[in-house]
Amino acid sequence: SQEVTIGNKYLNVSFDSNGFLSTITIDGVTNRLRQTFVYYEGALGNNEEFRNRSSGAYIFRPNGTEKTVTENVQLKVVKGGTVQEVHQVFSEWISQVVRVYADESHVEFEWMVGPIPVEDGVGKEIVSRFYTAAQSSGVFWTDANGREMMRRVRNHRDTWNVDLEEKISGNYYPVTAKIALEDENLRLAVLNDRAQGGSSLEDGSLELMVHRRLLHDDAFGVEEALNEKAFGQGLVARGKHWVVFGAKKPTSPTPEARERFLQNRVLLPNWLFFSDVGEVKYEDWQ
Amino acid sequence: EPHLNMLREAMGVMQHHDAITGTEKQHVANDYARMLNRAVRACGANTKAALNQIHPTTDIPQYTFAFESCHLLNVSKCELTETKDSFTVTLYNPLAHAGHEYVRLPVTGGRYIVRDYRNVEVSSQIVPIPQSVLNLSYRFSNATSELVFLANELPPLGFKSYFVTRAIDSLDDFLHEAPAPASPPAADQTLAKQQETAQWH
Repeated sequence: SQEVTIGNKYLNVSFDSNGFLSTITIDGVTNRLRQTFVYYEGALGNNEEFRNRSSGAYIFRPNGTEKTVTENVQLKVVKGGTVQEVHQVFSEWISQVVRVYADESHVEFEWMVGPIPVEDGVGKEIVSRFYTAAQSSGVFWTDANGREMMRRVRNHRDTWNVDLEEKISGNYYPVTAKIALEDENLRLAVLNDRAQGGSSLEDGSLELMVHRRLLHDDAFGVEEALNEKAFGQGLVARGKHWVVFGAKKPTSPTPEARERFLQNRVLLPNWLFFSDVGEVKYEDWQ
Repeated sequence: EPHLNMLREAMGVMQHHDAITGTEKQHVANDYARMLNRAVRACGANTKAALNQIHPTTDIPQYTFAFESCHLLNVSKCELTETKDSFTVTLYNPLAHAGHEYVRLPVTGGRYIVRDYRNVEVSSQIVPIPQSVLNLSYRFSNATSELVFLANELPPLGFKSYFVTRAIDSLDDFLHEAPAPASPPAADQTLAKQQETAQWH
């Protein structure tokens, strides 16, 4: 029921009494950083014309705005000299570990989603959403295949006057490695471990779609709904997001450079190999 | 070469936009996963051979190490680290600059000593695996915790090994060592059967 804080010598993150991440403190300055999961219900179209297609493998088309998963998150806190973690349970099918390693200046989110319940006959598309106080004025950035960052503006296209009929999916873009936003004071970057859809639907907030389960084919391909199963249940997906948050200041290395190095490390990780050494003593091995 | 060709062929098939975006039928997606899994496992032989060439123990023939991979670390499962009392972890750094990584190894509890090649003990921490991961019905793992330690000064395009030993803290630990898993009675036969099926999948 009380606030919980984990951290290291660079940063601290706090969780409010409902169990949600709420603030991040760096160099003694505390900023709002909230994270939660929401979901969109998949639209069910008659597939007769383009504008009336169901949400499916080729299309993201929500039916209305997001739904919240819970108002209360259960927490379990683990603190130690190497890593501090908060194990969050949002629901039976959404959990997450928020961790801060002793020598890292980013926050790691290991999310796990599924089996997505569809007893109500409604497909669902699960999103992890981050909120900050940054006045980003509708501007955000998404990467192009892990390289150049493309400038995106909500409800806008650079080369024509767009009139978005789909206010949510019309603002979604492919995010292969990173999505970011900033204002003159703050910058938030979220690195992902696999290609996901992402957007910034309100100033200061970023979201990435982590898992989907849909029940109707979208008539664009193989006449099969995107409803992946494993062992007879809906597929469980587990993955990571890495959050780099900080003051927007002309330091060297710049925040973007730090994100770049982190991106290389997490997307081109070390290969791990294991060997059973049996009766070999350490001294012999050394 | 035949192992590498298997991976080349799999990656050739995966150029199709279906393989990248997941717009194929479910059974095709499963076949893509099967193809990739089979090819990556086959190339385990190549990485083993390469590491045994550059790893200094090759001049002591009985020490050619196996260099196994654990492909299910993302769901905190690794047969070798869960069952062995002493093992080595070798990290190969594919980047052109020195790196570091917090290593997380699924274990069945207890205390471990992690040493690098200079006999320097590396501080480590045992962290419980989240209950929601333990509840995953098809994980088939005895691990309840993860051993976490910092592997640093990983040389560019190079490797570094750590020697991990389960510490027998006290006679009490020794006397109450986790009993070897008994042969599964009939009731667990289904579990063993599922495990075998799961391995195949």
